[in-house]
Amino acid sequence: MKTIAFANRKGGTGKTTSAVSIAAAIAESGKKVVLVDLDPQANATAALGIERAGRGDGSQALFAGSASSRSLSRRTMLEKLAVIPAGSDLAVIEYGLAANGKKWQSILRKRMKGLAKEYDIAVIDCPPSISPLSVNALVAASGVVVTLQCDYFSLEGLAEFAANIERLRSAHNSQLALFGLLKTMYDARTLLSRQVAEQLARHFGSKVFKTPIPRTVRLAEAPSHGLPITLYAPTSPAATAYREVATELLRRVA
Amino acid sequence: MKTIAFANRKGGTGKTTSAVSIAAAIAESGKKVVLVDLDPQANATAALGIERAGRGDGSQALFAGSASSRSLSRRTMLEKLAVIPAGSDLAVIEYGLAANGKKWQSILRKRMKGLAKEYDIAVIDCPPSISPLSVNALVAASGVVVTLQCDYFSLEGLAEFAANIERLRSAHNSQLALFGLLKTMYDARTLLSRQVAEQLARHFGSKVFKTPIPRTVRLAEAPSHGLPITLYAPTSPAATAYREVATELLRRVA
Ligand SMILES: Nc1ncnc2c1ncn2[C@@H]1O[C@H](COP(=O)(O)OP(=O)(O)OP(=O)(O)O)[C@@H](O)[C@H]1O
Ligand SMILES: Nc1ncnc2c1ncn2[C@@H]1O[C@H](COP(=O)(O)OP(=O)(O)OP(=O)(O)O)[C@@H](O)[C@H]1O
Ligand SMILES: [Mg+2]
Ligand SMILES: [Mg+2]
Repeated sequence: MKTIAFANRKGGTGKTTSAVSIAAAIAESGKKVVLVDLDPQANATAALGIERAGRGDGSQALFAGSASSRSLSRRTMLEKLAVIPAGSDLAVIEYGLAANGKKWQSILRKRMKGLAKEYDIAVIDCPPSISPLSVNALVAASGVVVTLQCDYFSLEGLAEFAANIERLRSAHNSQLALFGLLKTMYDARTLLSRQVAEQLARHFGSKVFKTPIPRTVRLAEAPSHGLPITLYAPTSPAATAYREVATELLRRVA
Repeated sequence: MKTIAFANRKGGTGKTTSAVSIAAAIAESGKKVVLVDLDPQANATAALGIERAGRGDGSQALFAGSASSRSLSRRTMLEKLAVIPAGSDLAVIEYGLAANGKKWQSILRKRMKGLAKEYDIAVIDCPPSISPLSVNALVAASGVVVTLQCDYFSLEGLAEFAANIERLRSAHNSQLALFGLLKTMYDARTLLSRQVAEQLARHFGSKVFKTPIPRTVRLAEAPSHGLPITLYAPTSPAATAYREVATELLRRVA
């Protein structure tokens, strides 16, 4: 099983939208996928029409060690896509996690081992900011996809984020790969977007996914119906773009 | 001195852009303003052309109690606008803050008292997620402005955010007002935006600021020049909208 974390400390960069859309596209291509919602906001959970986790349930129970990972996963409308949902108790876990002793960064990696028999791919949706939850995700992951808008703050934050990944790799997870940088909410009509895209290409070369995800209201509407874009608007440019990225990602993950 | 926190756990809702634009507009109207950057990403700091704080400097020194608030503020290109910048050490503070004993939520309120003699208005830019930094900001604040995009996840998260504010009010800060809800990156052409705006109006009535902030590349460009929108593009719809909101906000704060 390969584990793909969708991360960026910057807020609103399309982490959840990309984790959900790509998990769905991979499941539709025939692989068994489990999406782990690690954000107390539980956006990915809602986007797939699943109820928030209650006490003793969902991804917070993974951290508490109070339930096996296999008992926590929920089915979705896609045969090959399961979800371990998030709930508000995850916020309580977040506060206490870093006080859990020397190996707190590796708790999630240990607890996710039970998923390997059942799934080909695990996708983790991370919260924004340098959360102990995101740190656990990056230690548990085979690699990370960094989603970002093409704007000034995103570019500013990238160097530091790359340094953070490097630090985690040497301290806790030597296998952590940078699977790629994904341009989201892309508006090719603005000069700023094209300038930032150029900078990305110059500094990260082939790490940048070829296909940018266009800004489109379809992607903002889909979660309100509890459907991934691949079901909500299967022939839309947004669904097509995410399927292309999913294909490119699977090649890099293999 | 009145203290206004710009907060929302959801990422990328325009907290920083609004804190900077409104702080600038209020300063240009003649009041003395200090902007406290409480986000380790230091976006507000960069948006006003100020260098990140180094060790022992900036808002992290406020928490460490190692420097007076007045010694930490930096001048900007606007005569009446000062900034207490953020730096990456703030992330270290963030992790340790909740372990600081019983009154950790009130540290910022205590340390900001020294600003009252010198400024009319303090503006605090908060990071996303339920950070101990945001909690400190809400306990230090006279009131909060919640910025949000008009989309599904934003609406979903509001009820819980309102509950969190209520909890903080009863536990730590009985004066904490909800100064208002600000619609950002608004695109009136999409049905989803108008539907969400309607829901906001129905549930929050006059709390919602009359003027939405339009989505415009000018606001994304301004920080790359280290200028607030009111200087970068003074006659643009974006600058006009933020000035109108600043005026409405000052009435509510008084
Ligand atoms: N390509 C797109 N076009 C239009 N809207 C989009 C697009 N991608 C995402 N959105 C919308 O933008 C908002 C932010 O996206 P999303 O929640 O996926 O980002 P995030 O990085 O997960 O945010 P957070 O940092 O809060 O976790 C959401 O309302 C989402 O529906
Ligand atoms: N009205 C607008 N039109 C176009 N772009 C905007 C607008 N408001 C903000 N932006 C851009 O959108 C991005 C997100 O905005 P901003 O950083 O202010 O949100 P935030 O809530 O502070 O994010 P975070 O949760 O990471 O702190 C930034 O690149 C900003 O320049
Ligand atoms: Mg998200
Ligand atoms: Mg911000």
